[in-house]
Order: sequence, then C-alpha cells, then structure tokens
Amino acid sequence: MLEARLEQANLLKKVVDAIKDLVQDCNFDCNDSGIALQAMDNSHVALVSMMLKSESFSPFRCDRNIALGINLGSLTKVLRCAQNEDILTLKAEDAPDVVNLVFESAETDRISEYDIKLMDIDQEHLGIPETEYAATITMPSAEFQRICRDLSALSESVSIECSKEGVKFNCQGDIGSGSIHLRSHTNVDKPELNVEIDLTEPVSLTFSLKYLVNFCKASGLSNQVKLCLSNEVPLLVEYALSNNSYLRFYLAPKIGD
Amino acid sequence: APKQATLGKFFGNL
Repeated sequence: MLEARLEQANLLKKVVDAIKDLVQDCNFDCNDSGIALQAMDNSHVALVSMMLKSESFSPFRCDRNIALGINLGSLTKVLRCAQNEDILTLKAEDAPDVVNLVFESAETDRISEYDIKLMDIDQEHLGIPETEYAATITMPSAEFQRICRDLSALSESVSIECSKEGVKFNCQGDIGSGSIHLRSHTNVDKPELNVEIDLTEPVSLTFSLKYLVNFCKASGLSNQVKLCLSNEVPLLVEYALSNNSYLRFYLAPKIGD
Repeated sequence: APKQATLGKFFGNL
C-alpha cells in the first residue's frame, strides 16, 4: 500500500496547477523511492517529468509499485478543498480503484477526506537520454516568466542564443521585434537574483513561446529555474524542489527553414 | 519559418 504524508498541501497544489493545462490524464508511479510522473502533451511537443522523492514526505511508505491513473482536472477539484498549510496524506491500496486524500489542519481539529476514482491509463513512456548540455543557464524563475510573457505578446517563437557574451532571448513578430540580453550576475545579498551561465559551446535554438509560458506556471515552486540547451535537442526547463525532488519540462525545438 | 519538431525524434520509446 501507499501512504505518503506531505507537510504542506501547497506543494502538490502548485505542482498540479503548473502541469494541468499541459497534460490531462497521468499515471502517478509510486515506489519506494517516491512518486514520479512522466507525461507528454497531446501534440508530443512538450513533456512533463515530476519526481517527488520519498524524502519529501514524512512518513513515506510504498511496499510495491503502484500506478495511480489520475485525471488532473479531478485532482485539481479535490486539491482546491485543501488549505495551503494543511497536512496532506495520500493513501492507496496495492491494486486500487481510488486514491484517498486526507487534509488535516494543524491549527484546528478539522480533518477532511476525499477519494478520487482512478483510471486505467496506457501511457507512452519515453526514454530521455543522459545529455551533457552545451549551455546551462540558472536564473530567477520570475525573470524567465517575465521574458516569456513579454515576448509572447510579439511573437509565437523565441530564439535563445547563448554565447560567452551572455544569453539573448530574441523574437520577431508582425508588429516588430524584441530582445532581452542577460549576463552572468551575482547578488551576494539576494542570491535568488543570480544569473549563472555555464557554457561549453555556443548554442542557438528556437522554441514555441506558448509552451514556455505554460511551463512558467511552475515559477511559484522555486525562486530559480535552470535552462539546459544543446543545439538541435529538446530544451530542459527545471524547477528544483526540496530533497532533490523536481519538476522538469522538455520542449522540442523548432528546426530548419 | 522553422518547423516544430516532436519529442519522438529525440527520445526513444521505452
């Protein structure tokens, strides 16, 4: 059986909120290392990969592998019934028909309990190769969100160019063009504002802004976001969570002329 | 204009 207790419901609320517009029905794969999810959007252009390590829960118990097929719309409805600070416990039997969610208020003695019916989801699982990326940019997640939102007003696509000069986000649209240039930046007092660019070779890639704007819904999960790029491979956008847990998005590039 | 690729081109099926 599965029993996983989260100190704050807020974490799961934010994760589900960040991915629910990209993917609808997903398997939450539970085993003794934690709860993982991998799902592609309908167009097979973007992929969500979530890992909530067992250390992110206290306690965490999962005796055998259980796949919980959950509709994220349904999960959102139930998670709305939890307060952000509630303690959340997920429970399921070994061959479950439902997943059980218990929300406990630390301040009052209120306990609420919900069951969500599970679905059989035959999901395509992709093997993501280990990649040594040519450029890794770590930057404030709010800054990345602002860039994507600002440029999406002008264009459908953004080119991300990374060189030893820094990183440049460029777009061209019907009304004109825009570009934002960032350099490495260290703020001793506010390290969450740091921009770090780790480059082994220059990179230039084009991506759909619609998806990037969608990924940025995860900005509330982490002060910083990591963008990993290599020419002609999917972009990795990573929001690191506590205890080595993470929410990652992969986005296939736009290629050729 | 460049064309949107899909992930299957880069990631293998498991």
